[in-house]
Amino acid sequence: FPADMRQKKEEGIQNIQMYLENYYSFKKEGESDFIWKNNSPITKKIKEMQEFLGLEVTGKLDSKTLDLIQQPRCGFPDIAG
Amino acid sequence: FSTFAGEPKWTKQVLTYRILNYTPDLHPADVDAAIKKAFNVWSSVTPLKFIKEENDHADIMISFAARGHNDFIPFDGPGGSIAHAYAPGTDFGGDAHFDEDETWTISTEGTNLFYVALHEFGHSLGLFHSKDPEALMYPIYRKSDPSAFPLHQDDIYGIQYLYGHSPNTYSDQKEFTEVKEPDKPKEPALPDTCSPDLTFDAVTTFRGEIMFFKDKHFWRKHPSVREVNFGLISSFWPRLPPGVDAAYEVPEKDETVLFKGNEFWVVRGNTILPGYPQKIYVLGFPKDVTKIDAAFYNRNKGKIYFFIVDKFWSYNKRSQSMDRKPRHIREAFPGINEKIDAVFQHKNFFYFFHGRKQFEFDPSKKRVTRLLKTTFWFPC
Repeated sequence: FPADMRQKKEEGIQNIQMYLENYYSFKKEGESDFIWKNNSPITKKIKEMQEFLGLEVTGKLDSKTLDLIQQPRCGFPDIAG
Repeated sequence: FSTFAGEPKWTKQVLTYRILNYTPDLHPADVDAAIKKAFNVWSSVTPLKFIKEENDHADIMISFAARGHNDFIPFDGPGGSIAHAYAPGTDFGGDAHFDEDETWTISTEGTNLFYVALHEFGHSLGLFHSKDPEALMYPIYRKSDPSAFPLHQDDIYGIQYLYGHSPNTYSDQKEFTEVKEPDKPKEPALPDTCSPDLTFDAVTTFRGEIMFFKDKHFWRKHPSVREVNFGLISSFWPRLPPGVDAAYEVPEKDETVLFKGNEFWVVRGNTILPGYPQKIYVLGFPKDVTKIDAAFYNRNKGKIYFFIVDKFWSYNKRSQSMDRKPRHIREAFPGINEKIDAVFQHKNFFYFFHGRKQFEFDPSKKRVTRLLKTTFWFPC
């Protein structure tokens, strides 16, 4: 089922990008931002979000993180731009 | 908890709100009740009061909308972002927007309007998001126990950091008990708010409220709110000597002028503006004037009236000039025949205080329309 998995992964990446842009003033500058290295911009932002929302700070798109960003929330950012 | 950058907060304690439109998910009366209940919760832990406006502009404008709705943060359809609100300030400041694509309820099904409104009004009052997953100001919406008090200690710490706690408001003297300390020298008794003999040193409007001064205390009362706040003048303006002779407000400058002897101070909120006190002679009074009995600012005429014994002076704010000589009070205000203790303007009437009496004066008819008790404005 690799195609299925890949699609889910794509969706997860889109969701996390939008979430971080809306609520953690993440600015995606280029594709390199999506290199999942430990200190890449998006990994840092995921850690910031996980820390704020009380999740385990992994920097990864684990299931708990993906669940939480699906939940209804206040539209105001968590980190002031 | 956290606040917005720069800690914006409202500088007045009585705020207005207006519901601009209603969601079709609920009966309008249910929306009104949920919104009112949310404001009452914030009122219960702060000195803040909230008045519902029907037609005019209000500090907190409340609306339901879907997707793009004339601000910078469009909603995103069902789920996701369900509402947002702006920090205290002018224009958008304080406003709360609710996503019409949600299913708004007053139960634990769907999205409960009361809980979301309570969170959003936290923003309207100056709170930012909290990291405490138990706190109301945590950003993720969760169903809550309707029987529990909806604010977490973190929310209360946050809002009281901004506004302090709810004061010893009392709607009548009997509920107000003074804590007696046996070893402390007996303080003079607190003035009795409902005494028929109550007199005032000065009265002025103050940011939508009315402030009544007596000795070292004052009462603050919003004409539309039943409670009266009572406190020490020094708790507001530590550098001001006790006993104010006269006071008036210039609302459009958010300034209030307080007189004591031949000096005066200008304050904005609880801040004394720099360069005060000044001598009253800079206003144009002759040296034989040593104190002012009462004063008020007639916004309709742009004039400030100063009352001294049985005469008054008027100061034209536009031309910045004082009358060359005073006139008899009874000439301009027939029926006000004696020295007055205090005076203020409320809507289109002037209220003159003399001893235990209060005269309501209608300037358009140039006559006294009602004789009232001094405690008329209090819930006695």
